Amino acid sequence: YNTFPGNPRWKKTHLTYKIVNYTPDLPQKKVDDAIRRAFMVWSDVTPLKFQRVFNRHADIVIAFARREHGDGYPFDGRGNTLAHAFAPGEGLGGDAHFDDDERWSEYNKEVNLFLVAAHEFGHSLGLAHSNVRHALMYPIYKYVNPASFRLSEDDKRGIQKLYGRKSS
Amino acid sequence: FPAQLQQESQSNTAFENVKAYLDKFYPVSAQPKSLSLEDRIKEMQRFFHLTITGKLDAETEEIMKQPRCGVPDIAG
Repeated sequence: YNTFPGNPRWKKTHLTYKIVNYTPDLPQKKVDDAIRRAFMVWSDVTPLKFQRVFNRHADIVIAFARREHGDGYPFDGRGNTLAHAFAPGEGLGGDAHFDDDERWSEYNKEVNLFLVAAHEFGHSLGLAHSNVRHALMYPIYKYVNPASFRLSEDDKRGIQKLYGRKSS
Repeated sequence: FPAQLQQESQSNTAFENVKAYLDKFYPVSAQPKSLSLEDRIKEMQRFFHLTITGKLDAETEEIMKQPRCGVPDIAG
């Protein structure tokens, strides 16, 4: 695993997130559920807790966008770059953006929102890309069945280095 | 000569694509400025555990075509 230079991380364990818009590819409930499950990937192995908020400030802001979308890192249409997220911090820090030119899916092998969101939230929490092929934080998208998804030891070691283990 | 011109244009496009990929995911700001394109390809090949040739071989090109996260592999 890798962390970002300076090891940025949240100095609190209770984090808020906000979904500012939706992809037309999935019903809103499915998006909400995929996002919730993606945060659980990380809260299951650390003391972190995630709370969804509406109409107020959130640590992690989640948006679907196309091409240039105001952060200086434009998306590139269908394929190639699927999403990106920012390391922990104020402002854009922690925010996760998903390229809405992709075809987002819940179950099938087209770009699976849960898998990509879980990866992006790793960045939102302070993990950089891992060069371990089966790690969630490997930069290349690879479909695995979300129902049987398990966080790799590499990812677990990385996130627990930043936030510690979940107390039993 | 038309055939040759087409080859050159394809090779220029490939070069531009490689450079764009490396600029985005292996930014120069994160590395010593003196690194050549070959060195930067090697850096990428090292990250992905590919055979280190410093050239745009089929294996490297295949990785570059795959869908991926937009965050750089080398954090600047």
